[in-house]
Parts: sequence; structure tokens; C-alpha cells
Amino acid sequence: SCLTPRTALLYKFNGSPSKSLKDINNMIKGGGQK
Amino acid sequence: AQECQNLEMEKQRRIERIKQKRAQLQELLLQQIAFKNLVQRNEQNEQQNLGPPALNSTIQLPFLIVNTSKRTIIDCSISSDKFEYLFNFDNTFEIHDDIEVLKRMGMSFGLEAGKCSSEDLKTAKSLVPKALESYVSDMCTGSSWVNQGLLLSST
Amino acid sequence: KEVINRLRYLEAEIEDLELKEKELDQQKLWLQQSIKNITFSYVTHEDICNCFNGDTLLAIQAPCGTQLEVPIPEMGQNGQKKYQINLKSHSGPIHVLLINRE
Repeated sequence: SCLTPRTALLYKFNGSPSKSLKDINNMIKGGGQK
Repeated sequence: AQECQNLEMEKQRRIERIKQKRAQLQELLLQQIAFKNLVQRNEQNEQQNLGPPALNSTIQLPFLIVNTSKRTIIDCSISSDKFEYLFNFDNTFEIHDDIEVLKRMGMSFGLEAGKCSSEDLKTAKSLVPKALESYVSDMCTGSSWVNQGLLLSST
Repeated sequence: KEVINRLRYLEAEIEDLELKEKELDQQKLWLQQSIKNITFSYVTHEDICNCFNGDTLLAIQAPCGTQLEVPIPEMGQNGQKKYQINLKSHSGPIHVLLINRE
């Protein structure tokens, strides 16, 4: 299925800052609240 | 007076930009200190153990770590060429990069939290060029030249 | 006269800030290159286990540019939330290692 930024958070190896991972962790911890 | 107002706004924009760049520089400094400290630690261990650790007991940087509770069931699908992976978890997980692991290992001497002993600060400074040592001191005390410098005087 | 003085003062300040910003840009480039030069660093499995007290760990090594997608969790049919990670590389195989203390 094609995912769009609003339905998924993205991270690129050697391309995204650590903050992107923090955003993903916060989203997961928040039960899916982006 | 209008030009004055424009310059005031220009000045604030620049100060904000410098603040962000300074924060980015400090993050890079943390990485440099952590990496160099790790290399030194590995060298000391290899000297003590008379050789490097077994290959299957180490992980080369860079890497990401996904951590989840021991009770989590992980379902994994892998493409034949290993170009694509799909993980399904029945519980929450966290994802951290290698810099976060090195911070947790204490490789950046607690500088990221502003908690650093004077001895550690000295060692940390020895891992960066002299021109950048002041940034390391600022990280340790949590202060920044913008607070001390122009902003205060201009108000 | 006061406004003109203020104007001169601001111009000098902005010139200082410009110099400071240029210096920061150069230092950032230098640090990025210096970090790239630190190669072949490794951590041990034990190092990693000590950082995540007792969790199950997946260590992922992937080529530059590999995409990691985390869909926003949705409720599955069984009423349980589904959490997913999708890894996609376009240039080489991805290595995933399961690590836990046992």
C-alpha cells in the first residue's frame, strides 16, 4: 500500500537528523497521535 | 527610525539563526567527543585483552537500535535480496541511533545533560580542537554567549 | 541624532553577527568532515544491552539512503494496535541482528 507522510513518519539512514527518530518515538508512545 | 526598526528585526533574525547553528554545532561536538572517546576506549580494551573482541560480539557504527519489551511478539518479513524488511510488533517500540547509544554509554561524558565533572570536562576538551573548546565549556555550564553577549547589552 | 547613533550601533552589531555566523558555518563543515574521518568504530553487544535494560533489541545496519517508515499505528481487527516498521533500501542489503542478553 502506498504510504503518505500523513500516514507514516519517515527516517532516512545518513540523511535524517536524530530528531526524526524522536518524533517517531513520541508518535508511537502517544498511541499514534502525530 | 524606520531603518532602525528594520535593522532591529534583521538583528533578531540573525540571532535566532545563530542560536540554531550553535545548537547544531554543539550536537556535532557531542558526536565528535563520543566517537573519539569510543575509539580510545576500544583501543584500551584491545590492549588489555591483547586483541580485538570477537567479530560476532561487536557492531560497527553507524547503526540503529529498535528496542521493545521482552514480551513483545515481533513478526518479520524479509525480501529475498534483503533490500526490504517489514516488522510487525504487537507492542510499542523505540528507535535510537548510534549517537544515542554512545550517550547512554557515557561516551559524551554527560555533556548533553550539562552534568560533567571537571576531570571529564578536561578530557572532553582534549578531544576537540582548541578553537572549539569554549563551546564544550558552555555545554557543561549550560550557558551560551548569546545570553551573555549582544542580546543583554542591546536591551 | 539619537536615532542615527542607534542606526550605526545596529549596523555594527549586525556586522559582528554576520562574522559569527560565518565562523559557525566553517566550524560545522570542519566538524562534519572530522567525524566522517573517524571510521571503524564499534560497540559490543554488551554495551548495547547495558543501555536498554532487558529489552529485546534489533540492531539495523543499512546503506546510506535506506528509508525507514513507521506507519501511524492503527487498530487491528482483534482490537489490538498494530505497530510496524518498514525498511527499504535501493542500493544494498540491510543487516538486522537480534540482540538480547541471553
